Formats: sequence, C-alpha cells, structure tokens
Amino acid sequence: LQTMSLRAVTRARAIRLLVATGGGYVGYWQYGKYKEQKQEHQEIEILRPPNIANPWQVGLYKSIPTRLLSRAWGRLNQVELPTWMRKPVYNLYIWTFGVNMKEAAVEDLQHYRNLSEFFRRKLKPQARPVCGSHCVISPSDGKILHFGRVKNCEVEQVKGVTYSLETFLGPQTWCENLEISNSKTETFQDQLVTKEGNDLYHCVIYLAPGDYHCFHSPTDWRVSHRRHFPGSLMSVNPGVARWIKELFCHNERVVLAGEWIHGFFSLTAVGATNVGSIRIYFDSDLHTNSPRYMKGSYNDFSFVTNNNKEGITMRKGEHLGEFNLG
Amino acid sequence: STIVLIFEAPKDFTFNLNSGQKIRFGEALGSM
Repeated sequence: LQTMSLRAVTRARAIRLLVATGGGYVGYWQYGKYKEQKQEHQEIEILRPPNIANPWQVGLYKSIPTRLLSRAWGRLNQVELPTWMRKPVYNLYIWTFGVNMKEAAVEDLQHYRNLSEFFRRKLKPQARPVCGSHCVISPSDGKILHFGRVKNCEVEQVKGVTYSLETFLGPQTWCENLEISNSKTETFQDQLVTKEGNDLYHCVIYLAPGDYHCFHSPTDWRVSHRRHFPGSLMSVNPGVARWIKELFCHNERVVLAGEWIHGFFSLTAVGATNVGSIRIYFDSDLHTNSPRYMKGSYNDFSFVTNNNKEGITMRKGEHLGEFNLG
Repeated sequence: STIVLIFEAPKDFTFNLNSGQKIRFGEALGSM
C-alpha cells in the first residue's frame, strides 16, 4: 500500500510539473505572438498614409461659423456666476478635463467669478521650475505633437501632415528689422536662416482644455515683430490636426518674430474654437477674434521703433501671454 | 490651442523630446 501511494504521489507531481511547464511554454508562446502582432500593427500604422480631409470637407468645416460660436462662447463665460454655482460648475470642469487645482495660485474656487477667469488661472510660483541648463524650454504645459528640422519649406503639424512655412508665417515684409537675407534665389526657409551652418527647427505643443493656458518666453530673445492672422477657429486637437492639412494656416494666430543668440526665433499662438482669443502682455494693440478683421488678411506691428531699436527683450520663463475662452 | 516654435539653431541642436509626450512649462525642449 505504502509503495502504491508513493508511486501515485510521484505520478501526480510529474503531471503537475508537466502541466506547469507546458502551461508556461504556451503562455510564453502566446505572449511572443501577441508582441509580434502588436509590432506588425504599429508598423502598419506608421506606413499607413494619414487620412486627410478632402478640400470639400475642409470647405464644409470652414463654412461653420466657428468665430461667431467662439465669440458667443466667450461672452457666455464672462457672465458672473452666482457664488453657489461656482463650485459645482468648476468642479465639473476640473473632473472632465483633469485640472490639478493644487498647482493653482488660488485654490479657492469661489474666488473665480466666471469660467473665463478660472480658465486663465495662474500657477503657484514654485509649481513650474524653469530649467536653467537648456537653452530652449517649453513655453507652456501641453502635449508635444511634433518636432524636428524644417525640410523643403514644409512644417509638420503631426507626423506626415504638413503645412507651408511661408503661408504660416506670411511674406517676409517684416524682415527689414531682422538680419534676414532677402535674396530671390534662396527659398523662404533659407532666407530665415541668418548664420552659416545653422538649420531651421520647429516644435508643436498642443494645450488641452484642462492645461494651464498662459504661455511664457521659451528662451532669452528680442521680439521685433508681431503679425496677427485673423482666420477660422477650427478645433486643433490632435485628431483634427491629423485630418486637416494646413490646419494651422487656416486658423487665427499671432506670430511673434525676433532674434535669439543663434539667429531667427519665432513663437506662434494658434487659436481654436473654444479658445479663440490670444493676449500678448506687452502688446495692448492686439485684438484677436474680433469681427472687424477679415479672414485671409494679416495685421503687422513692429516693436522696433525710433525710441526702442532693440524690440522687446524677453527672458527665459518670463510671462508672455495667454489664451482666453471665446 | 497650440503653440508653434520655429527657430534657427546650430546643426548640433537636439530636442530632448518624444512625440506625444506631456510637457510642462519650464521643462527642457532641447539644447546644443
């Protein structure tokens, strides 16, 4: 009996061992297969051309009165909320867009009279330390949509979807203030590069609704020119940026151009449906999302005057401007 | 809303970023 039970125990152990090793092997094999499939899927995603909107689809979207809607939205959000309504309204916004109120300079929700004020809330000074070891910092909170070198006068808003550098910045009639060459044989991109051995780079940062919506100087530079392009106010969320080619050239935007230690430098704030207004703190003449401006035109302002030959000097991290609702 | 930076820099300029990453104001974008 004793011999039989010993045999049975040994057999049971062997079966368990077999099941465990076999199961492990099958699991490992399945995992390998899953990894392979995932890699294949990613490669297909990379190779697949982006699904770009047809011209009629863009036309249809552009025909929606987004500027009017944006201004109406802005007006609505300027209405002072009764004190009892503030907490539930802002809490809904905080919950929907994942706002971190612990970083806000004023955490008390009752303090903000309306959603517009809440939207342009400031941060605690210690909430965002400015990196001292790198020459270019992020001017805002957000998501990096794309970055890299500018090639063939085309900039990418997301991977594979481009827009024209010249349409985006406009003609170089403002370059008399900068040391930019104006040779007719050079491309628009070459004309912006002022120093030999330099290249042109770009970086796109998308600000989600819950993000801190003020922006700061990304480096030490001198702003010599502002160009305001009144335009459409289509959504700029990454899905739409993947769908509409030249989206940033259609939308209302403010280009600040100037110089930094290595040559040309520009920062452009691009508006969107809900966030149609752009404010630049040192530019009181700037009025965005206003019915008096026609789409397709642009308004220039030079900061280089007889009294101020240098333009506006900005230090890295200094407050530069903000986006506003409507 | 979106911020677009376009600037001239030496050829050895490199971005310390990944596409799709979250970034906060003040964090490094790139350097030489």
